[in-house]
Amino acid sequence: VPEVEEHDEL
Amino acid sequence: MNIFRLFGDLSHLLAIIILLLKIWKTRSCAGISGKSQILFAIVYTSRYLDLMTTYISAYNTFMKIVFVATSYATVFLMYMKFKATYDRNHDTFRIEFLIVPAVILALVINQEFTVLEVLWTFSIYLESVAILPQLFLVSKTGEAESITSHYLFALGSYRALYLLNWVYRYYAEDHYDLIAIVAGLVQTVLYCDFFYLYITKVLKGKKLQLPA
Repeated sequence: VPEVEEHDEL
Repeated sequence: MNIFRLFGDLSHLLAIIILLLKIWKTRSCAGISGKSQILFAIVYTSRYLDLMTTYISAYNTFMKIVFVATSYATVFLMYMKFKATYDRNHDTFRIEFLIVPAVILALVINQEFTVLEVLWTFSIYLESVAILPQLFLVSKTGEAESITSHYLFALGSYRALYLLNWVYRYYAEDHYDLIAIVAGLVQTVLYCDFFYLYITKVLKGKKLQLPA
């Protein structure tokens, strides 16, 4: 399972 | 932050400002779909819940708060303050046909099955189609005021600029988010017909009028 990145966009 | 993303965000902000100014100055929300505005309020509420859990930057926090606040302000102006001018007879798109599939899709296709992540994914899916009630309203009345056209152009440009941002980030940062990219493509494609009319008519000083 790929690690979930933070959503840094709007 | 790259130039595409910055201009995308500014284009989004401009769209919101144009819409609020139009409603405020003309004291009327005629020609605007309240259904689309409700969908946008749902989109930003479900996406920006991470304001409570994650800090990215002052810019990010500020823009999120602006997007959430202005989406509620727009809904308030349309359904309360200038309720009498709201074009409800033409604004008949059934939003449950967009919300329900977006919920189901978010439950099935997401990066991680957590409340915040599923809500984020739902908001991305819903945003991609949230403009449909507005486009439906324009097609029903057969025309749009120039100011409404400018609003739609700025709003459509925002996701198109984000597509360039994602291409840039893929090459420059090895970063990509498939859910956002696919939904962003869908969102931009929905505007294509409108973009064509905007460039060929509105920019030449004509009113946006659909062929009868």
